[in-house]
Amino acid sequence: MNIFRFAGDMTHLISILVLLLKIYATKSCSGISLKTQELYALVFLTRYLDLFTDFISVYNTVMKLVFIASSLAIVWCMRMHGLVKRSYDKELDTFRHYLLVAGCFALAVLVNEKFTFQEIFWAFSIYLEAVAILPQLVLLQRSGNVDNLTGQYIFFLGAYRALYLLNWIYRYFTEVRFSRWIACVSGIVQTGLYADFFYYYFLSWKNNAKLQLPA
Amino acid sequence: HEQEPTKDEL
Repeated sequence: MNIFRFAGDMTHLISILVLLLKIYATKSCSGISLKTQELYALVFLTRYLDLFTDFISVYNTVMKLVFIASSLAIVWCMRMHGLVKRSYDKELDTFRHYLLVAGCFALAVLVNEKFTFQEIFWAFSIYLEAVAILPQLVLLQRSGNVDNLTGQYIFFLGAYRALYLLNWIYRYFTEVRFSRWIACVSGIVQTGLYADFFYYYFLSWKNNAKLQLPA
Repeated sequence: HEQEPTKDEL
């Protein structure tokens, strides 16, 4: 495992911890899209079907279980926990996420590495992860104000994507058998979606001001 | 026949 990949995994983990911290410490999920969180839970559940068939390393297995458990915990809190549930911006979180699920599934059936149950769901999870942030970005855009922890959550998610791109570039040049074009193309799309957010995040950081997105 | 690369990423 190279340094970019490891740093990418860690920033991914940190982003989830920041989100859990926000929900736990403030007992609020304002500014967080339940739809995006549900999509992530679906991403992990469909991608890690190989937990039952392949063993890669203890690190790999533990991280997969952590991602599945934490994403389900976040969805559970936002749906079931009284205080957290009340702070959810339901009327702003109206992105039609089922369209993303349907589109990604259709694409996975058409474009996959092999036409098998597991490979189709793997491709589906890669496509869905690329666009799963959209309901979250739309919610932020609508609410305008972004609190610090929410801003940091998205910042770390974006950093994870950027580091994975560096990881693929590194692997492309150092490993003969490395080919992950489905993941690479989806990863580039996904990282691109963050570019706009990063721009405003950088501006607010530079001006030492609260992050505000233009209407 | 080349062996397929494993999906070792998260």
